[in-house]
Order: sequence, then structure tokens, then C-alpha cells
Amino acid sequence: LAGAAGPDAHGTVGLSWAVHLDSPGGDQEEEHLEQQAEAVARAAGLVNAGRIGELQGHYLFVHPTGPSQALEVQVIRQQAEAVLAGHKAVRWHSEQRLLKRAKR
Amino acid sequence: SIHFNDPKYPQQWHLNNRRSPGRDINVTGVWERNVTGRGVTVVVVDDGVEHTIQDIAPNYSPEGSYDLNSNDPDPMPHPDVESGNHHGTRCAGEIAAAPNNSFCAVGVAYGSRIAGIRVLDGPLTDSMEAVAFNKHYQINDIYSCSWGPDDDGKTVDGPHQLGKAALQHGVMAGRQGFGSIFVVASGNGGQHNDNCNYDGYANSIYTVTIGAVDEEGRMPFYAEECASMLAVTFSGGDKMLRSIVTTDWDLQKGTGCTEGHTGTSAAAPLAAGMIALMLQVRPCLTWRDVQHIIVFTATQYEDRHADWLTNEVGFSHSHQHGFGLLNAWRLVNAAKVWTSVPYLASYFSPVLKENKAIPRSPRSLEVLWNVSRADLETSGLKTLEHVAVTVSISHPRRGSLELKLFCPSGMMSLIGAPRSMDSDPSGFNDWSFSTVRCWGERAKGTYRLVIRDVGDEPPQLGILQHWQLTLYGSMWSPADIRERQRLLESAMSGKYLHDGFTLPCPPGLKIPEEEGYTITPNTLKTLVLVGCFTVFWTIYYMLEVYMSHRTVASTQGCRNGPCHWPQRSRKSREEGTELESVPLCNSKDLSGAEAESGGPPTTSDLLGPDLLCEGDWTLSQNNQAALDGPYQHRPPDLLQGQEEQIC
Repeated sequence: LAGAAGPDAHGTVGLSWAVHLDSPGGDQEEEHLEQQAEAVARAAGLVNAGRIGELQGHYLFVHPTGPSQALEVQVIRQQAEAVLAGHKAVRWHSEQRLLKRAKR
Repeated sequence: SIHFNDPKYPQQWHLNNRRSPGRDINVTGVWERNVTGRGVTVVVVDDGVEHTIQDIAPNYSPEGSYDLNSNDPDPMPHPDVESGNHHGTRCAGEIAAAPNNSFCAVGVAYGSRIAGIRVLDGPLTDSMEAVAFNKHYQINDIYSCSWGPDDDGKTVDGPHQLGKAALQHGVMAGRQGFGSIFVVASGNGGQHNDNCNYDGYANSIYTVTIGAVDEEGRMPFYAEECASMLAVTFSGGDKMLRSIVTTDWDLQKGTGCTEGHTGTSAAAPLAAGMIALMLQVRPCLTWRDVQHIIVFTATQYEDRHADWLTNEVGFSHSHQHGFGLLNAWRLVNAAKVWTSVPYLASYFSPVLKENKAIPRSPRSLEVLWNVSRADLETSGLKTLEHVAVTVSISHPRRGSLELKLFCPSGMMSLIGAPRSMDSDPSGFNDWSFSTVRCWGERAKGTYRLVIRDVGDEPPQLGILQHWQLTLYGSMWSPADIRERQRLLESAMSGKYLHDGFTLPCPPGLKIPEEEGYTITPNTLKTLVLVGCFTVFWTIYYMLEVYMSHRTVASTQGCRNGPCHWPQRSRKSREEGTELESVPLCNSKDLSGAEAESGGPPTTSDLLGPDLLCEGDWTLSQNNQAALDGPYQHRPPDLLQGQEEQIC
């Protein structure tokens, strides 16, 4: 069968979060969302990596430097989760994990 | 009447089966009428597409392609240790391998454009998947995805929030608003007793779920059953049966052609190719029109293992084969006369809290929900398409559970089949199962969910915490459906399949793509390199000039009297052709007066004999003219005494 060689599950992606921001509506909505994304990312100690494809209001926030220590990772994660969970502009957020996908 | 010089075309039994007539996708008649997928773009979302290979290059669409693993526009596959990154290229060949190029094989839609999105060859996240599903979605019409969660018989997974949002955005805004067509492979977990109702891509209402049958029309050993399967088409079977012949990559062990493509991976692209043929004859088919045409035209056939069940409006469905075999002739003739179905209507029941124990087989837990006419008034929903049931169940061994859904007509769907490999103790947490078996049936009435525990361990109680029923359909009445069935049957003669007959097609929407200009890392690196090189060179050149200046200046020292730069001729001053030139040699003025009083020295005065040495001086136009003057032919010694130049 076609190899089920999905991406190596131990591949690495740095700490990153997908975030869905509340749309303010009105004109310049896109711009407003961009600014909003920058602000929220900064508040969470992350960097706004830009909009996710064609999904309006969805942004990817990444941690600027790939942390090394597990403890450090935990601290960063907790801090980011706390900010994103508590931010009024954030409708939804989800830390990005590796997906295991197999060719069929 | 169709002949190709492609060497492997005769072995492509799935296109035209000479050995077992009828065991193919019945596409040659469509080709004879010049329906080859022209004007349609299919993108293979996989591990890359080797678009330089002869069979792919003529139809390759760079504008529909992208590489999300390397973040650059070129989806070329990368050789890997298992030499396994040929998958996307093989799928692409099935769809659009170019004909009559004396190379390998022919694609189902050999007139279509083929693109690649490389996303499987590296770490994959929800956001990458979401980007892939909408990448160039105004260029790519059909997304062919021959991959999914592990088919290990114990995984319950699918698109998460972002992936679902991208699929939904794709069907709403993709393809100028007609909706992207997502074709997914149903899964290869047959040997692990897997079922594609545990695969969220197969369960999704936004995807066309395609299963596989072998050359004899039977469900191959690797194939999975599920209630959400729309149809099947051909692929390889066991060792005794032929696999699919298609283009291959020519990297590593690849030869550019393979006779061994198999699995449901091989079936999905064939379906994508047939849908491309449909879109050529009717570009304005919406994503739901395509699903409807598949349901109306897939053909049931004799297979005693298949549990065919005919529903209230005459559609026969099997958990193994969906609504049956895809048939290109039927699909294309139906597309030709198809007018769009009414808009999608949906109904959501409240979340029904049960907290009831699930008894051991043969007893079962039965919960009902009645959908009244009043419930459906607002949505206008009359007949069904997809029916979904979202459940939360706790159970120490998830694979022991069996879930069946009965539509008001009594049509049964096995939406959660027991899985012997699945011993996961986490149960189901808002997992949505779906079925297409009630397609076209009336939506009103009582729905019955029956759950059993078929495990054989000591009695452990599973608990149904809550569940929710979701109906998708339209305001079509059963009569409308029967009318449409009649129309299609009359079209199957092919009488409409010519250019003279064309139904009006609404124009699509102009939807801008969010193509924020992002400099790719490669471009960035190149720019940085060029920039560094430029800076370095500038610094070097400045130093060079400065040093040569200094050298000139340091040896410029005048011994007797003030230093004289050669006088500039009044003439050149007047003409404004004064050249800012620094003599590269030193001029020691022996007869200062002369210099002062003499007429305007011509350039040859300035350019004394020593300066006539070649190489380290430059001539401007005036200088050249001067050289042509009176001094030109005087031997160097006569020039003595004018000015002695020291280089």
C-alpha cells in the first residue's frame, strides 16, 4: 500500500497558537484585525506570524525563539494560555500540535 | 475510436477494460465527445508533485501550486529515505497524465490542469492544513486528498477547528463561490477492522468520500466501510489482481511509470478526475450539485457481500460501496443537464441529555428524537442529504460500542461500528458520526439512536451522556427528486452531450485571494546574499580609490615651487567640456613661464610621452581629439623640454 509515511511525529514545531479574534466589523476591518493581532500577540509574549490562509480573523502566533528547557516551555505555555484565555478580543485559541496523517 | 501511443495505456484497465468489459470507469465515450477536463484545475494535496516529468509537465499549473513544507511556490517532492515521496506524483498522473506523448500513461481528465500542494512531507499542524485547503482556492477547483488520520483501527480523529473552518470557507467562497470540491480517500484500515466513520475527513459533509473496489468489483482487503461513503471506484486488490497503472516520479528508485499504485489513495484521484470532466461541461455546478450527481448516478451492482439497502426514494447504499460505482459517462451526462439544487438547509436538535447506561448486547439503549413539521418550518428543510449525530459517551473500551441510527423511514445506518483494536478508555467526546444513506428521504419524523455494548469483557457500564441530531438537506420534495431521477435517465443516452446544448450558467463571484506578498525564505536569503556582496564590493572599491588617491597625493609632492596641476584649456572650460581628471602621472613643470604663458596646452601637452604609455590612463573624447593633433606624429624625444612627466 502507499506508504503510510506521514510526517515524522517527532518532527518539531515551535510553540505556536492559532487564534480567532472577534471581528470588529465595519470598514478597515482587516486592518483593525491586523492591529488587534499584533497587540494580542505582544501581550502574550508571542509574535504574530500572520493570517492563517484565507480565514478572516484567524492568526498564527509563534514564540520567537524555540525554547530549549522543558521547564521554560511550560512557563511560556502557561503565560500565553493565560493571556489568550483572558483576552476579550480572543474568541477562540488553540495551541498548534503535530497532526499524524498517513498517505492512503 | 480513441487511441493513445502511451506505452502503458493498454494496461490501464480502469480506463478501458478489454479483459473484463465494463469493469472500468466508462470514460472513453466522454473523451470521444471532447470532454477531457479542459479549463478545470485539480490540485493534489500530498507530499509533492514532480511536475517536470513528461506526463505532468504539459498540464502542470504553477499558479495553483505551493510548497507548505518549504514555504516556496514549487511543490517538487524531496527524495527521502524510504523513497516514498512519489505518492502525490502518482495521484497527479491518474488525474491528468498527458496523452500521446509516448510516455507511460494517460490521466482520466488529461485535458485538465494539475497542481500540487506539498504539505505531508514534514511536521503538519492545523494551521498548515487550513492553509492547504484554501490555497489558491480561486484557481484550484478540486482538492484531491489521498491521506487522513492513521488507519490503525483505534484512532478517532479528523479536521480540528481550523481544518473544519477551512473546509467550510472553501465550500462557501472557493471556486468563485460555487465551492471547492474536496475529495478524500475513505481509508486503508480494513485489516485493522477500521471504519471511516471514525475519520472526520470522511464524515465531513463538505467532502466527497471515495472508497475502493478491485477489478472484480469487490471490497479489497484494505478498504473500510462507513455510512458516510458516497461512492467507490477502482483501485488495486490483492496480489492476484491488477493495480492501477499511472505516472510515477523518476527520482531515486522511480522510473517515471508504475503499475503498482493501490489503496484508497488510488481511488480518490480517479474520482477527482471524473469530477473535473463534469466541471468542464458545467463549470457552475456547486459543491452540493456534485455530491447530488454522484448519489443519483453511482451504480449499484451485484456483490453478495455488500449489504445494499434501498431507501425511501430508491437510492441504494452499501456501507462497503456507498451509492455504488462511479461511472464517468453517467456523471458527465447528468452534469450536462443539471440545474442547481436549492440552498443548503439545516436543523439542529437541542443537546439531549440522557446519562443512561448502555446495556450489554443483545439488549440495547434506544433514544428517540422527533422532528416535527414546525421544527422544520424556519429552515424549509424537506428532504435529507447528510444526517449527523454528535455523541458524548464514556466507556472503558471504546471499540466495544456499536451505534446505529434509524431515519424516520426506517433506513438503518451503522454509524459507529465496533472496532476490535480500539481499547481506548476515553470514549467519545462530542464526536460527530454522519450518514448519507437517508439521502432524498423526508426529514420529518422520529429518529432512533440505538447503542449496544458488544464487548465480551466483564460487564463495564458505558454511559450515554448526551447527544445531538443534525439534519442537512434542502427544500426539495420527494417528488422533485423523482422528477430529477427521470430527467437524468433520459440524458443517459448522450443526446445532450454536444456543444449545441448548453444550459445557462450563472457567473461566479470575484473573490480576491488573500495573497499577502510574502517573501519566501529563499528569496530572502538571495536578497541578503546579494546585499552583502554589494556592500562588501562597495567598501572594497572605496578603499581602492582612497588608497590610489593617497598614493597619487603622496608622490605628487612638488620640489621647486608650487604644485601645478595641469592648466585646463580655456576652450574646454568655455565648452563646458572640462573634464574633472586627475592625471595618473606626475607632471613636473620645467618651464613654469611657458606653462603660464603658453597657449592652451592640448591634451598631448598634458599627456606627455610618458603618459602615452598604455594601460594606466584613460582617454576622454577631447583627449582623443587632441592626440590626433600636431603632436601625434612627433617622436617622443622631440617632446622633451615641454614638460617632463614622471609616471
